[in-house]
Amino acid sequence: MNVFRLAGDLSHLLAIIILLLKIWKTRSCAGISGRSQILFALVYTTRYLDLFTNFISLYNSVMKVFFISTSCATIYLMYVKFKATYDHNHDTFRIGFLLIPVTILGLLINHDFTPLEVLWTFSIYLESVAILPQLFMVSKTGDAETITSHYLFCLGLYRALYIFNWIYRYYFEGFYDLIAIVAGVVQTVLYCDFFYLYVTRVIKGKALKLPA
Amino acid sequence: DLIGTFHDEL
Repeated sequence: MNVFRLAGDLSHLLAIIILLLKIWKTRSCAGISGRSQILFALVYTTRYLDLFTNFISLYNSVMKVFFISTSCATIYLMYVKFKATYDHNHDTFRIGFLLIPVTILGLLINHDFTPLEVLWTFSIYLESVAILPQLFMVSKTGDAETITSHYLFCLGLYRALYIFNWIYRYYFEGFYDLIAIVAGVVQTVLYCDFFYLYVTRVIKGKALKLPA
Repeated sequence: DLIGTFHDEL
C-alpha cells in the first residue's frame, strides 16, 4: 500500500459517499444515470467474488463489502425509493454497446481462463467505460448539479491516482498488471474533458454548464 | 512479475 493507492481508494470512497448524500439529502436522484449505476454494481459484484476465495487484508475486505453494498443501495434509492425523481428520459445510453464488447474482450484477453479471472477481467474492462452513460446524460442535458460534478471528479480522480500507484509499484516492487493499467488509462482519459470543465468552471464557483 | 489470478488492489 502506497500513498497514491490510499489516496485513490479514499477518493473512490468519497465519490460514493457524495453520491449517496446527494440522493439522500435532496430526496432526488435527478441528473444521475441509473444505467451507469447498474454498470458499477455489476463491476463490484463481478470483481469482488474473491471475497470468498482470497483473504488479502481486513482493509481490503471492508472496502469490497462497502463498494458492493453501497452500489446496491444506490440502485435501490434510484429505482425504488426515489423512483419518481429518476430522470430516465435523459438516461438513454444503450448499455449493450458496452456490455457486449467488454464481455468478448474479457473472454479473449485475460490472465487466466478461469471463471473468477474472466469475471475479474470483465469487471476491469467494464469499469473503464461504465461512466459513459453518465457523461452522455450530462452532455445531453448540458449541465450537472455542482454536487454531481464533485461526485464525478472524485470518481475520475480515483483511477488517475491508481495510475501513479502503478508507476510506483512498477519501479519499487517490480509489479505490473497490464490489463488493469491499460483499462485504467482508458478510464482516466474518458474523464479528461470533464476534468477540464470541472477545473475551469466548478472550482471557480460556477455551475457546470457545457459550452453551447 | 505478472500476477495472474491474485489481485490485491480494489
